[in-house]
Amino acid sequence: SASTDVKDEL
Amino acid sequence: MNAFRLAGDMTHLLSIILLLHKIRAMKSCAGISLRTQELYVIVFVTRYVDLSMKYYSFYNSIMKIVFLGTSISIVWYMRYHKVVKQTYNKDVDTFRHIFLILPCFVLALLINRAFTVIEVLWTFSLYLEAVAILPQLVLLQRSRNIDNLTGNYVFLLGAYRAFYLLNWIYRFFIENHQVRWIPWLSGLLQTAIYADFFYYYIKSWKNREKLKLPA
Repeated sequence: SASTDVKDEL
Repeated sequence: MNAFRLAGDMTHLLSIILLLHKIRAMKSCAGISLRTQELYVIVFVTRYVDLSMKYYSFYNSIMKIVFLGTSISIVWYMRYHKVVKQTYNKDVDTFRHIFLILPCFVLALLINRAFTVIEVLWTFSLYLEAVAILPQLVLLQRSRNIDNLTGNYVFLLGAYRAFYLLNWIYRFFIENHQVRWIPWLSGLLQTAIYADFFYYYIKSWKNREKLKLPA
């Protein structure tokens, strides 16, 4: 989702 | 996941494999900054504290575990392995961690998206990663002789960040990703820090000369 988008990166 | 993101993760992984190869096969960490490697451990530990709390994907979890494990083992080899530690350029690797850690921590306390422990630590890890290569670049500048493995290692680390920039551009325009100033600007700074190194790396590669950074 939009609120967690960057958090799925490493 | 888009191709830029995958390319970024793979160059990051490859850089670590290259460094571990140098350490394990050649039993040498000459030219590698222990300071930078220790900063990466701090970066990964503070960024991945959510590992046990939040699940994104199998790929994401595995990669986090790999980055944590490899960065800790690299520091272990450089500090304690009886052969490897003797190749460490201790006298030239003098950059003080605290000058990077403290400002990044203060900045994370001041500029973050939410004032929670997890969010502040995550933000701190982004700021710290942006500058963590500095001790390594200082060490390279002081080294008269940069071996190919070390040069390629730093190049791959820089390439990883450049691919992440492309990944963010792609996500913003193609996947309607929201604006995220904190990771974007710290990522941009992190990539910019490599600009000088890239210039000399490509120049030496084109001229088939040994890499040497001007003092």
